[in-house]
This record gives sequence, structure tokens and C-alpha cells, in this order.
Amino acid sequence: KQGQGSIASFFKKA
Amino acid sequence: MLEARLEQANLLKKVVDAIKDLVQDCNFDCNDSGIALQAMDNSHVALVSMMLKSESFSPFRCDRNIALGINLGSLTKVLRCAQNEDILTLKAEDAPDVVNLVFESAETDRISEYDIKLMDIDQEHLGIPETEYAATITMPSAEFQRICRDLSALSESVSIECSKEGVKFNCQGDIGSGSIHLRSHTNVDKPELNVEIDLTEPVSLTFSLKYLVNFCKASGLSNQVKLCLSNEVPLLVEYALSNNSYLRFYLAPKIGD
Repeated sequence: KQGQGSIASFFKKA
Repeated sequence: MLEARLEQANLLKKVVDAIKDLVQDCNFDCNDSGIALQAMDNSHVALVSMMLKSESFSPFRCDRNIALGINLGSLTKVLRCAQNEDILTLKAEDAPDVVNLVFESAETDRISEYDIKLMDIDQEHLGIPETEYAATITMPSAEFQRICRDLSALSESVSIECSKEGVKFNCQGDIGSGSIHLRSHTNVDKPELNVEIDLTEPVSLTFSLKYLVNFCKASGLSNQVKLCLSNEVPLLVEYALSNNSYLRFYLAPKIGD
């Protein structure tokens, strides 16, 4: 079963 | 203060239509370079990034940085009051409570004016790194929309595989599987039908079709869409607008199998 990654884990808070 | 006049209300109508199901409340960040918006969807899987450059407006004036916190549902209601061909002017004071929208018909002398109450939106802003993508696919936006729609009938997710052979959209579902294979293609008479694949290394990633179908609501903004992929990073789906303005969507890939 595949999990869905979160976009926030790829892009850091500016 | 902000004063930004768009030749056609249609542009803003289409942009807001394309993102309103993904994000509800967001800041329109206005400064002298234009109007920008960045927002994640509620589940933090996708990110919308819009830039309407000052050159897309005529005239454009914004002396100070102003954040207009707007509910997109409210904005949609007001934009429905504009005809597609109306001239649209956005106005706001420096510390505004409302944003003012004026719609002018070029054909008649009708001028309509609306104010939308602004909200305080505490939004976290993400830094999007400059990325050299392993694969960039430029293709007709209507074709991409069709692929996403067709495959979403079979499965929740699609794998996008890009190699020297071209790009393959694959899905597996309960009733069976589907795949669409595209190769680079140049149509001299109708360049909007071109498919261009720029590959530095093979890529294979899996994405949720629900989000991709949602992004495709922007298809009316541009004949072509650009898909940028690198292994293990979010997909970039870009609809280029005139004057270097753009509407971009980022989607986190599915992990594991």
C-alpha cells in the first residue's frame, strides 16, 4: 500500500 | 495603495476557478512586481503558486507590500458578477479592510463595483528551491486533462514514467489497468499540439489522480502545460500565462509500494 507524502516535508518554511 | 487593471476579467475568473477547490482562504501578496499567491491544500499534499506579474496589468500600481486575505468562495461570487470581457480593476488601501473590484464593460457604459471583506490569514510560506528537473514534458493541456480524467476512472493513482522512449502514464485499478504512451511530437501547423520531452535521466513517480484532475481545471488558461519531474521530489505542473505570469501546482509523490 502506498503512502502519500506531504508537500511541507519537501519545501522548507520560508 | 494598490491599483491593478486587467484588460479582461476572464483571466482572474479562470485562475480563481482553477484553484478554489484546492484552497479556500489565501493571501494575495501584492508588491511592485505584481500579485502573488501561495497556498497549500488542507491535507498539505499539494501547493498552489500563482504569480501575476505587474506587466500583466495596465496600469499597475502598488507602493507598499499589501497582503489581501481573501476567501476564494467570496471572490468567486463577486467574479461571477463580471462579464468575461469586462475590464477589471482591483483596488485596496495600504492597510485595507476590503478589496474593491470594479468591472467596466468596454461596449456599454456599465460600471459595477464590489467590495469584499478581507480576512487575517496566518499562512505559512514555503520556500520552493530552484530545481533542475530530470524530465520536463511540455504537452497540450487538454491532452493532459484527458489522460488524468480517463485514468481516474480506473484508479486512484498514476505512475508517470519518463525515459528515452517517451512518457508513459500508467494506472492499476480493481477493474484492470490502463496506460497511455506519448512520444515527442512536432506539429508545424498546430504548435499547440506539440509534445516535447526533455530528459536528463529516467524518472518514475506515482501521484494521486484526484489532485491532478483538480490541477487540470487550469487547462483553459493555457494551450500547453509543463510537467517537471525528478525522482523523489514533488511534481511541478505549470500553466504559463502571458507576460511571464504563471499558475503552478506542486504535488508530493506517493511513497513506497
